[in-house]
Amino acid sequence: TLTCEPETPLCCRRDYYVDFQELGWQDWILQPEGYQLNYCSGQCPPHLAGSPGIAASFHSAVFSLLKANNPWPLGTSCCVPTARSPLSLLYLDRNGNVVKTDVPDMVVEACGCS
Amino acid sequence: QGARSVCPSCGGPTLAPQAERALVLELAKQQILERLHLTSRPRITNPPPQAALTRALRRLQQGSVAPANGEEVISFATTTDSSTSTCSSMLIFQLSTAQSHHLHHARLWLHVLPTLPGTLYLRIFRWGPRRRHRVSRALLAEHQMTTPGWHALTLPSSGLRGEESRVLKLQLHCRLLEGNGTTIPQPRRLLDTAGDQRPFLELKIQPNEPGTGRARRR
Repeated sequence: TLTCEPETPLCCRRDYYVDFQELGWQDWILQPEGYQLNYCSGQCPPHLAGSPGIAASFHSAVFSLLKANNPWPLGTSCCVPTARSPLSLLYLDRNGNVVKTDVPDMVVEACGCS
Repeated sequence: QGARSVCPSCGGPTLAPQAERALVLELAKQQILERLHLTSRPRITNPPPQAALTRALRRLQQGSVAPANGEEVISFATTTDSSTSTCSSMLIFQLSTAQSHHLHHARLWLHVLPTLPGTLYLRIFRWGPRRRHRVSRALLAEHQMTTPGWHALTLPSSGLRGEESRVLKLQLHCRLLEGNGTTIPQPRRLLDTAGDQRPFLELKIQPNEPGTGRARRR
């Protein structure tokens, strides 16, 4: 997937590392020390509609439909997450118990056009 | 960067880096609290001692696998001062309601002192809420230990589930056995019930399956 650079106008993944110390939460989140809060941003012009940023087959299906029908569809295509990964957290709950949990779909790995 | 540069997604002016950073950190807080089903960050009043925490985590890292989408919980015991000897200690654990309702695996970790002179016969009772001025007590498990050090004692999760109370009370009853099974006078301390080697519960919590509530109501 495209990782956003300052001059990238097209749909890409913007990487942000959040340190729990910066949130002031290192006293209750024991592990890890931070996580990637990535998000998607950028434009999705018609010719990129359906390009999920990883596998192009869906993109080619949409593209051939675009060609077969009107070249300028009314709807807009948006830059959205197309692949996510879980985050394993170890934290203290309000009773002082240690809880280990895997939070599904927490980290955006890839972005693409809907 | 002010009005000069344009947001590639919405066409509006982009945020100054500090403002963008503050916004992202706020979003991170919301995302974490929402995914952990918390309304606000927990206020930790009595965190477990670091040494006890490190030791417990090291034990659990050996081969433990959290249930898919479930949780693993370590709950450290506090003891009532009234216990005369550690062999009749009352161990008190504070659990959240969800933890006690969706429990599917439980082990009590106890540290037996090196001064163990024989076989330690241990019974573990669960103390329930008072009914008609009487305390209800249920035998959960019996174990025999012949070596000092840490022991992980499996408890029936069915015996721990359920009460609305978030306080779980386990009473230990232990006595020393000679080779032929006769009881011998026991030294005052056989188990560690405080400090860094204090007992802890290792729990595995199932995720909230859809319909669990219906089953319970039925």
